[in-house]
Amino acid sequence: MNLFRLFGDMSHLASILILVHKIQTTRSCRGISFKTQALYVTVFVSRYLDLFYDWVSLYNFFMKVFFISSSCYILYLMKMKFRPTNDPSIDTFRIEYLLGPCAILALIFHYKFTVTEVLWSFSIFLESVAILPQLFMLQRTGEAETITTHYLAALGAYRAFYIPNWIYRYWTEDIVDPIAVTSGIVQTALYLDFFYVYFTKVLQGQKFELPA
Amino acid sequence: QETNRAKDEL
Repeated sequence: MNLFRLFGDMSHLASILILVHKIQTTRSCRGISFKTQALYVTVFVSRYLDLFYDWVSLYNFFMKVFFISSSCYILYLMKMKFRPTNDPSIDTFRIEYLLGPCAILALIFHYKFTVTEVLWSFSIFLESVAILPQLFMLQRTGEAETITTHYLAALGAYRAFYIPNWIYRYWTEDIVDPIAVTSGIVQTALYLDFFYVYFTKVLQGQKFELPA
Repeated sequence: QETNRAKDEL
């Protein structure tokens, strides 16, 4: 473990806590893409199957359990508890365009041709694009509650922190994970537009609004 | 080296 990865994981943890807090306090999931959240459940479940047969560390174990359970809990909040505040008519991104290509990519690029390793690859590819329905929704409505933008910023910062982590590991441990690195760079790049508006508007105290 | 996947990463 190095500081970059620790900051990344903490940022990921924070993003989920911010999202749950937003939904609980405003009693609404307005502005949150259900499709993106459902994709995250898919990502975590397909990636963390190794919980059942590979022990890494206590930290690793609890984080995996947390990510699976919190993402399922968010789906529950959106589909059951605060269902009336979820508006599917603006959540229109076609996720089959993400799932299909990610499945094909996972069949081509993986470290071992076994069910769990191909699912791991799939989860890595899917995670890199899972935010697209959310960003698409933001683009469509042109605005977002400030707390939602903090959620997105923390989520974007998470994979961004992983990039220096990979560089550091390359130098100190001679470890390179090309699948994770390529997808991680793509994932971070998808946030650049958002980060620009976040830094120039939200952090200056203005509302998140996209130019018409 | 069997696999270069970093198993300790989340």
